[in-house]
Amino acid sequence: MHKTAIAIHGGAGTITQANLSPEQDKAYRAALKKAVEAGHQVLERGGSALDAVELAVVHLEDSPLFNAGRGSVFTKEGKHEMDASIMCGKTLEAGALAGVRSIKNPVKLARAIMEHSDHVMLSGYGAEEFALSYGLEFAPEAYFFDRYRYEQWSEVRDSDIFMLDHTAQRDEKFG
Amino acid sequence: TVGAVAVDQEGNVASATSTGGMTNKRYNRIGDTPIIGSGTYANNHTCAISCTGHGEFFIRAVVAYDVSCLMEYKGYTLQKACEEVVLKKLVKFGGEGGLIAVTPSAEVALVFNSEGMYRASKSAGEETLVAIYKE
Repeated sequence: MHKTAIAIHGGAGTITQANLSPEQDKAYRAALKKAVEAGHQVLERGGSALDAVELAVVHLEDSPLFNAGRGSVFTKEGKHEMDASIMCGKTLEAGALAGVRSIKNPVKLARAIMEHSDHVMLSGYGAEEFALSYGLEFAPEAYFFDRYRYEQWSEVRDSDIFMLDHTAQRDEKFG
Repeated sequence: TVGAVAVDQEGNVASATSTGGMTNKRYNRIGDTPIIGSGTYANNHTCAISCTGHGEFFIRAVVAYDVSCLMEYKGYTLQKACEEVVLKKLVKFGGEGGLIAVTPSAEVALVFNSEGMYRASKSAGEETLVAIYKE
């Protein structure tokens, strides 16, 4: 029996202690711990690596703290567009999607694309149509609304600036 | 962006990545996350990888597959391959971000060139690691 292991990330960028309050720091760490331990429990019970990474990512997608799923940032149009992918190291099979809206857990759709389609990557409306046909859960716009994300977007919505969610805004505003 | 990599009791690895993109993006821009080989890759002969950061640079550098190739063709360890790509190659491109990776033998790497990366890992019989900054 092989030794099991799992690692997760919730984004990278200009993350300094000055950017996070003690309460936020605690919340992020708790959410990360919950997700990684949920994934590891799958492995400890003999579950597959695929099941473990999917579950861990679902936990992160369900948290508004991270830029994916529920916590997705706003586009220029004030919408939420999500991308996701999954890959199996044993078979080299992969499933991916880009630019979907309203899918509650995009990683589940990636898994469905990998397992139930002859394709690797679907996008936009077609990917959503595929999700519908496989009974994946959709969520209304309100589910993806987060006050902090909205304020982040409000600061740059009238500019050409786009930015990583964890990166402090550079002073690039022009009159 | 969020992601996960894992190795199970059969020694199979897998990776997954999910993202909401970049704030104020337009033109239906997509990043590296859904592109197999750039932001996500898994191969039982080498490792499983999930990336996060400024996606355009990860696409140009084909980051995830590059790490796997360094291990497969040049015999690099996981940590060395990750550092070569994230701390050297990606920096030359100007790309900010990082990655997580795991091998079939449960070696874990959490490498980033930004000031921080929300990350956690757990191996069988070991304590859970949770970190944010360069700690």
